[in-house]
Amino acid sequence: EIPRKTIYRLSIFQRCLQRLKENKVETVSSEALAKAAGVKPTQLRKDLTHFGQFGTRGLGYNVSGLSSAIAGVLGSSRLQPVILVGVGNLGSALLRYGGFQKEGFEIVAAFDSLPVPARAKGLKTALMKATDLTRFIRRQNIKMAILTVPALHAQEVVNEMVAAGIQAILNFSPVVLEVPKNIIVNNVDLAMELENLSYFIR
Amino acid sequence: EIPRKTIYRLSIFQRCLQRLKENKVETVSSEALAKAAGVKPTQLRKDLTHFGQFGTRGLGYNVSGLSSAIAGVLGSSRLQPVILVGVGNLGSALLRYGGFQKEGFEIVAAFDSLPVPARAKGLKTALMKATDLTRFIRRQNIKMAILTVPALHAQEVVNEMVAAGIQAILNFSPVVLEVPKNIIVNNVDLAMELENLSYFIR
Ligand SMILES: NC(=O)c1ccc[n+]([C@@H]2O[C@H](COP(=O)([O-])OP(=O)(O)OC[C@H]3O[C@@H](n4cnc5c(N)ncnc54)[C@H](O)[C@@H]3O)[C@@H](O)[C@H]2O)c1
Ligand SMILES: NC(=O)c1ccc[n+]([C@@H]2O[C@H](COP(=O)([O-])OP(=O)(O)OC[C@H]3O[C@@H](n4cnc5c(N)ncnc54)[C@H](O)[C@@H]3O)[C@@H](O)[C@H]2O)c1
Repeated sequence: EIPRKTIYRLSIFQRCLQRLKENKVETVSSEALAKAAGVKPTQLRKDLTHFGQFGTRGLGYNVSGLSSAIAGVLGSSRLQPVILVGVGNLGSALLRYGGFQKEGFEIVAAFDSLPVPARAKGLKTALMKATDLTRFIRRQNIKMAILTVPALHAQEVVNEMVAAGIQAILNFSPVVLEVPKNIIVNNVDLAMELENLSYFIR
Repeated sequence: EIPRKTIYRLSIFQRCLQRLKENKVETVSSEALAKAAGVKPTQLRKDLTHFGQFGTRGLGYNVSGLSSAIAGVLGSSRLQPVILVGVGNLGSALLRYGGFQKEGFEIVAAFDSLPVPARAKGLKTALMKATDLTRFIRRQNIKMAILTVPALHAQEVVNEMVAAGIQAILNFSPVVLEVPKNIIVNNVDLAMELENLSYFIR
């Protein structure tokens, strides 16, 4: 079982390699890649050994070779369909963000208990009623969802999504979601981010 | 120097204590509090010893006592002013979020190079031109900022904010910001969150 923190770091290494590729750099030493990613070289080497043998001693890593190897491991080399549930203030801003598609994720449909067509104006994402959620997840075999419903409704929506086949959830509602062991939830709590920052400006 | 991860966990303990308070629970054992927070009891005890002696052996912790001690440590018992820069799709959604105020953070002003008044309609937050940024930060002695400008402009905006006195930044732009050692940046990269999730649905 690979620790989640290692997977986060893989994404960070991947971002650094993409920037090197844009600057036409072909090889990079583990010291230089580690510094760009903000980790120690021993941590970088340890993380990569989970996935295979990369680079040659003394020569460093081949930038495009390592980058496509990491894309393979992360599953980001193929476009993954994602649904979004709760098309309010935050949900509608996330629908308009082009950065997900660039990294290999496409929001294929958005669901709301009271859909407001203007919130999805000009987008190709289909806006659907919450009552269509289960059927859509099953028919399209969707595994990932972004949850931007009010805290009060979060758990009930998650229960329905998991029963229909969702395995991974990016949760913005400030609640601790209860899910079976095999379901993975990443929480984004923006108020907690500010609380973390405020400690350091004493 | 207390690790940042310890401070994150303090916020999580705080959320659990608030839920216990809402359910009129007066004392809690370290095992029960650790389980609610998703950590081991040894981790909970180790984190709390950074800040003082809490609880009595055998009796556990006094819920409201520990909660106000943590609020004191986190600085969340007094309202902190925050500014937001970049009032586009994401920025305008964050402006409307009531959850920041509940946790002790007030967005006192929002800045944009092309302010669109409709984006701040109905809100008491002042919408100002980007040219007013430095003067506002200095006059109001603002220490924290939320950054929701396009990646292309993120570094130049950060340079101006840091020069004016900002010490902590919550960054949403998908760029690695370069800041002096005493400035703290928390990055929220939503595409990376999805990448992290997608690994686990293999
Ligand atoms: N807006 C922000 O910046 C922000 C920041 C941090 C966290 N959050 C959290 O994100 C969530 C969404 O916030 P928001 O500001 O967009 O709220 P919002 O009220 O603007 O939007 C919520 C949407 O969810 C829909 N909804 C309610 N119940 C539903 C259900 N059962 N199925 C499908 N849709 C349902 C509503 O119709 C509404 O459109 C909240 O939990 C909030 O705490 C928001
Ligand atoms: N929308 C999302 O859901 C989302 C999700 C993840 C990350 N992001 C990131 O957040 C940032 C904002 O995204 P968005 O979708 O809101 O973009 P947007 O283009 O809708 O908004 C950006 C705003 O910043 C303003 N701006 C540009 N330069 C500025 C400057 N120098 N000073 C002040 N304001 C300036 C623009 O006028 C515009 O209003 C981007 O970096 C994006 O990559 C957005």
